[in-house]
Amino acid sequence: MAGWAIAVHGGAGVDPNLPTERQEQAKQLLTRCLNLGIEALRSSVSAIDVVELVVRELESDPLFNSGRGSALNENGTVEMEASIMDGSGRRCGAVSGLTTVKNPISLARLVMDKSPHSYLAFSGAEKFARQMGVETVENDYFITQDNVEMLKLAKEADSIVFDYRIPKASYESCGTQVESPIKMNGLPINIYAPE
Amino acid sequence: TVGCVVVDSQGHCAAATSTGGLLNKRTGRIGDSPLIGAGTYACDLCGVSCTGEGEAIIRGTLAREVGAVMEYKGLGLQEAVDFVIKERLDEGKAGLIAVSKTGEVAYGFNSVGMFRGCATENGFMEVGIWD
Repeated sequence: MAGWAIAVHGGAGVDPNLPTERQEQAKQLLTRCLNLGIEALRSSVSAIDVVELVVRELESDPLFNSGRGSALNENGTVEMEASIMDGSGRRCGAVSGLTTVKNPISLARLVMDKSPHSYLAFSGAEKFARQMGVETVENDYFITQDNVEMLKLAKEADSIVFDYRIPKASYESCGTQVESPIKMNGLPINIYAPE
Repeated sequence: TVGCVVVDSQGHCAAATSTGGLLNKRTGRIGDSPLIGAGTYACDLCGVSCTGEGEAIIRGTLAREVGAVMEYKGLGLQEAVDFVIKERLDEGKAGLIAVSKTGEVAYGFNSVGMFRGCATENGFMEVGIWD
């Protein structure tokens, strides 16, 4: 039997000018999550339980765009989504439009294990969360000052643009960016920000 | 967006992805992360989690593609990841992490950087951001 293996990510599309201390913070969080998963794998915890355990840790830390620290929508609030899949039997669970569930990945797991469905969204997902008794919090628990600032920048530029980590200075210089000729779904590709 | 993929000592794969989505997105917008086969996929061959421009990942059914080219083209894990990132994103920018039932780990991205970390039972461990 081959050995275990694990990988984690915190998002693609990084501001090339991200300050060094932010880069170090990110690496420390990734290392902490890897070690959490490695310890569980050494204790023979199953793959599906390890991925849920590690993503919960990532959701609870405000550094990356999930759970606490999620990017803000046009209304300045948080709408979260998640999914989980077990390769054994290809079982899966997904949720969207969550506003109060502290760890969306665990609700996705409950959709997989405790519901006859694969995907619940918005009010149905929130109702299921209460039925399952998962931990819920006020929406402002997920909102960080950093992201409030980034939303302000995006509003000023009136678009969905950019990775929300780009500091104001470089952002203003992007304000005059030339319309990209490349289109996706019929829209200029540059309105799609890396998540 | 955050994600984790694991293959355990029994050779079972799993994947999980979670996100707040796009900054300044319209309310009700669904990205790739909750869509099985797009942002997240696992089968008996591999486990995959994606991140980046959600709309491009959805259109490319990116996560399932890794499993599909392993299954139908017989590619190895890193070959499959490289093929999918190169051939399935059109002009979109994205990244993904993956494991295989034989204990391999791989990642690929065409965006500017990706926050990622990986480790295997034989002691390999890497944490990185840039190429």
